[in-house]
Amino acid sequence: GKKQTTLGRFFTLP
Amino acid sequence: LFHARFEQAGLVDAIKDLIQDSDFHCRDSGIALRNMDNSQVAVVVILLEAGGFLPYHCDRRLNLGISLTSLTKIVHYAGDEATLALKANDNPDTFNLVLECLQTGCIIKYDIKSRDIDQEHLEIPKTDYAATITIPSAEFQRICRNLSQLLESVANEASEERIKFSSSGDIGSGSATLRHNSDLTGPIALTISLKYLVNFSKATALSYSVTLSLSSEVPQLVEYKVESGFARFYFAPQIGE
Repeated sequence: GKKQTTLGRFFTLP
Repeated sequence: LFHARFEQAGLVDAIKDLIQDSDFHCRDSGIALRNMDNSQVAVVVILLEAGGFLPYHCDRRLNLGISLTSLTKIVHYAGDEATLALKANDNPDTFNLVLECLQTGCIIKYDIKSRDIDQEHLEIPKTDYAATITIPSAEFQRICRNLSQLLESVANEASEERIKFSSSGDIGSGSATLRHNSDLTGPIALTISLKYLVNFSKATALSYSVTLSLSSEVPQLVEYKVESGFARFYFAPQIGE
């Protein structure tokens, strides 16, 4: 199955 | 002194279910907003260039912390015909909101305390997408609302000529297919939560068309162009375990 990711792994939050 | 008058107050309604409050970054070039929703799966980026406001005046950088929940209530009761003006003077702790109904000449003014919002800065990298598809925004909203009545998530499949939204749940399955004239580097298939797409599509009134930028395993982008700017919604992908 597929799992919903969060944006933290794609967009940097310095 | 800061003064901006905006004729598309419906923009506030489009983002209020994703973000409860946000800093509005006011510069001489325009107003920008960039924020992540609480679940950290969606990001809203709005840019409104100074040229889209009549008038626009900003002689120093200003960050206004605004409760979108409150702003929505104010805009909602003003109706669709109202224009919204933001004003701030040298005191950064408060700002003025002025609603003006052009038809009746009615003016409503608020003095609002700027909120101190603990907001992280987001860097959004430039992405090359496999498919960038532009379709009528009203059709996109109709499809999302219709499928979401019964089902929870939607699979997008795009080929050279058609984009297909298909969905399945306990009661069965459904799909909608739409023609498009956009370029694709290849066929694509991915799954997105319908609940969020329904939220994004609340921006429909802002623009005749919506552009979906899609690739597997990177955030999807749903973009509405507005006069002198844009509203962009990013959504985190679902990835196979």
